[in-house]
Amino acid sequence: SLPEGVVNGIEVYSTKVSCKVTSRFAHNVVTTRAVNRADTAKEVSFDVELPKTAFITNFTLTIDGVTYPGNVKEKEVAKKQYEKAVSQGKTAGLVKASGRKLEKFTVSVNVAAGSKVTFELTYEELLKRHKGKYEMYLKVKPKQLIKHFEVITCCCSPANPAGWESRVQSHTLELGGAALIEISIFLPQGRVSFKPSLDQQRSCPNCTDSLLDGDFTITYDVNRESPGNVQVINGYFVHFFAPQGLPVVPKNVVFVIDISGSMQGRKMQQTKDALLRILQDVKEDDYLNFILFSSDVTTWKESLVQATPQNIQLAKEFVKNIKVEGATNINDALLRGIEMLKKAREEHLIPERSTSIVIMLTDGDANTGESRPEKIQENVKKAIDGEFPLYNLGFGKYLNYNFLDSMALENNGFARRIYEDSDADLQLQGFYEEVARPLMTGVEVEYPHNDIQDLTQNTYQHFYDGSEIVVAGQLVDKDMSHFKADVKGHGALNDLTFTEDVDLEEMEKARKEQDYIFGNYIERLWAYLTIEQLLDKRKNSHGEEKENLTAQALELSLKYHFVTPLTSMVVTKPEDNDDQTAIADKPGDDPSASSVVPVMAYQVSYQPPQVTYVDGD
Amino acid sequence: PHFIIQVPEKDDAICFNIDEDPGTVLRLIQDPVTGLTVNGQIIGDKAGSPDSKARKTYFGKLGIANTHVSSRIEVTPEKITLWNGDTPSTFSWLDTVTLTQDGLSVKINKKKNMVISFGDGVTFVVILHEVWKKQPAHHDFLGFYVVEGHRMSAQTHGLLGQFFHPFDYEVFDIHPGSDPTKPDATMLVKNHRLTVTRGSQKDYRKDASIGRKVSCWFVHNNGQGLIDGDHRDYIVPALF
Repeated sequence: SLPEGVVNGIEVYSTKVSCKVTSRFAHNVVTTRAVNRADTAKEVSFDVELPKTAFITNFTLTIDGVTYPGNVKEKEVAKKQYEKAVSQGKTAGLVKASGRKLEKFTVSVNVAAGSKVTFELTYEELLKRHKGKYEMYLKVKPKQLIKHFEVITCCCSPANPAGWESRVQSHTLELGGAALIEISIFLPQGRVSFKPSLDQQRSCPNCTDSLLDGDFTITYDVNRESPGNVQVINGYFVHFFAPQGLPVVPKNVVFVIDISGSMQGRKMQQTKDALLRILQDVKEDDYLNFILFSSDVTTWKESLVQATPQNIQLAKEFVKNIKVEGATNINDALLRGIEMLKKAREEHLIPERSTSIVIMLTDGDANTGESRPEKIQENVKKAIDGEFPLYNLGFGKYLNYNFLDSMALENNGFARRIYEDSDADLQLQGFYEEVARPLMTGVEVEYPHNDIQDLTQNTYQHFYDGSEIVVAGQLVDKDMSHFKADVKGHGALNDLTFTEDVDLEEMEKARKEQDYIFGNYIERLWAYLTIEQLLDKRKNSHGEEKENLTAQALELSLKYHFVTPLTSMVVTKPEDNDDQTAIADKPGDDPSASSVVPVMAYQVSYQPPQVTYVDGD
Repeated sequence: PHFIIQVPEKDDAICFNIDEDPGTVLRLIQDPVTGLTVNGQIIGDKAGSPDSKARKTYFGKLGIANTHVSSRIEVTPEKITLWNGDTPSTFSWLDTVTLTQDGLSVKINKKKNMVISFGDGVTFVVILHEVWKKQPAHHDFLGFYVVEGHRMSAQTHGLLGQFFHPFDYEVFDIHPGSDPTKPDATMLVKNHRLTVTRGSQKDYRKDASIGRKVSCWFVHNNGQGLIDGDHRDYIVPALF
C-alpha cells in the first residue's frame, strides 16, 4: 500500500526541468524533490545528463529545509577536499561522458527516515547553429514515476525594431523515439510545457515503472531579417552574424583517408558509403582528390581534379575499390595533401576565388613513419602555415583524440568524433555537409579599437552556410552612444563588408519598452565564450603562455561560477562535527581519463561507505 | 513615374511623366559601348485605379545590367539580387553592405539607398521609398538617379540616357496658365515647339521622405516632343 511513485521507500514527488533560452544562451535548472517514506535512512540518487558543451554553474542540496550551496573552486583545491572525503570512506560520484552529446552528473545522498531532500542543478550553454538550426537537447529518463514531472522551456527574445530575432520556427518534441509533436511558436516569447500525468508516465496500467525514456529536443532558427545582430546590455555586447543568400565559394577538398588494417570491415564499408554519398553532392565547380594512407601514401590523381560528372564517376569507382592494408602513416599523408593544395594554388590549377580544405579520417594513432604526435603537429602546422583549415575525423575509440583535436584547432579547423555505430556513414556525411557550403572566406569582424575590449575570437577562415559567427566583448565606456561593427570577407564573386551601426541609446530605449528580463546573460555569454576559447588555445600552448591562458580561464571560471576543466564545484554540509563534501567537475574528452577521475564526493557519517553507481558510455 | 532632367548649363531642369500600365518595363539607359543597360518596371497603386489619369505609377523593379561582364542587378523594394552569370547573391534592404568586384562596387545603405558604381565615371543611386505599411493606396517604390555618367558613350540612349549628351532648349513666352501658381511657357527643343508648365519635383537623394524641391519645366503628354520618338518606343519586353 505504498503511495504512488514510491520505490524502495523513496518517493520522488517532483522533478522540474526549467530551460530558458535568451538569444542562444540557455540557462537550465533541474530540480528534484524526494522524501524518504521508509523507517530507516535511505540513499537517494540524482542523475542528470547534460550536454558536453554546457558548464555547470550551480548545484545545491537542501535537506530538511536547510540549503547547502555549491562553491566553485580551483580543481586542485577541490581535489584535496575530495580526497580527504574519500579517504574517510565517503560516498563518491562522477561526472563523465555519456553517449555522443552528453555527460552524466550523478550524486547520491543518504536521507534520514521521513526527511526530504531537494537537488538543484543549474547549467548554462551557448547553443550553436549547425545546418541552420539551434538545438536544445534534454534527456528525459526518470527512474520511477514522479507525481509532478514537468519540463518547461521558454525562448525569450529581445524583440526590437532593429530586427532582433523574433520567432522560434518550430519546436520538436520526441519522446520514447516514437511520439513526435511539432509546435510552431511565435515569439517574442515561446513556451513549451511538457507535463505528463502519473498515468501517462506508466509503462502499463498497473506498472510502477516509467514509460518516459526519450529525447526532448527543441530545434529552432531565428527569424533573420538582416545578416548581423548586435545586442548590448550593461556594457557587454554580443554580435551574431549569419548572412544568407550568398553563393557558395567553390572549394578544393583533399580527403586524407586511413586505410590501415584496423579500418577493415564495417568501418571501411561505412567510410566508402559516406564518400560515395559525398561524391554525389560535390558541386561541379569544386576540385578534389583522395589520399589514402597505410604504411605508404597513395593518391587517386597526381593533382586536384575538377568535379566534372566524368571525374565524379571515376572517383566513385576509385572509392569502391579501396582496400585496407598496413599501418598508419598520418604524417606523410597529411603533408602530401597539404602540398597538393598549395601547388594547385601556385600553379593556378584551381579557381582564384576558391577555398581549400583538408579532411582527414583516421581510426588510430600514427605508428609508422613519423609517429610522434607533437612532431606531426609541428610538421603539419608548418606546412599549412595558416592558409587553409584542417578537419580531423576520429573514427572509433582507439585513437588519441586529443592529438587530432589539438592539431585541427591549431590549423583553424576542428576535430569530430565518428562513433562506431550503425550510422557512422551518416555521421561522416553530416560532417561534410557542415563544411560543404562556405559562403565567405577570410572573415574578420572589426570594431573600433578604442571603444571595445576583451573581444572573443573575431577572425574566421570560413563562414559556412547554416552556421553563425558569434563575437562578444565589452565596451570601454558603458555610456557611449554609438559604435560600428564591420564584418569583412571574401565571397564567391566579390569582397563583402557588412556594417552594423549600433545605436546604444535606441537599443536601451527599446529594451526598456520591452517586458523582458535580460539579467546579465550577455555578460555570462561573453564569459562562456571567452573561457571556451581560452581552453581551446591552451591545448596548443606551452610554458608561460599556457600558464597565462590557464590563469585567465581559471579566473573567469571562478568569477562566473562555471565548472570547467579547471574548476570543481564543492558542496559542504557541516554536520555531526564533520564536513560532508560534494564535488562536481567537468571531464575532458578523453574517455579513459574521465572514467578514473572521481568528481563527486559526499560524506555520509551514518552509513557504511559505498560508491554510487555511475553509468559509462 | 516622374522624370527630371537637370541641365546645369542653364541652371534649370526639365521634367515629364510617363504614364503606362503597371507591369510595363521601360528602357531608361542603354549604352552599347559600355554594355550598360537600365530598365525599370512600373507598379501602380494598391487599389489599381482603371483611370489612367488618376492613377499614380512608380518604379517597383529596376534591372541594371552590364552585358560585357555578365553581371546583373535586380532591385525591388523587398530585396536586391546580384547575378554574376547564373549565380545569384541576395541582399535585403535591412543590410548595410559594401561589395566590390572587378569593375563594380555596390553599397547598400540600410533602408535608405544603394550606390552602384561601374568603375570610375558611372555611378547610379537607387532610393528606397518606404510607405507606411498600412497605407491603403501606395506600395513601396524605387527612385533611380544617375549621379555620374561621363564614361557613358555618345551612343547612350533610353528615356534618361538620351539626355546624357548636351542638348539645347529655349523657353520663352511665359504666361499665366490654368493654375495661377504655375505659369505656362513655350519651349523650343529638338525642333519641337512645346507648351510647358512651370512646376516642381523632388530630389530624394539626401532624404527619402522629405526630399529637396527642384523647379522644372514640365513637358506634357509623356514627354512628347522632348524625348526622341514616342514613349512607347521605350517599352521593352523584360527587365533583362
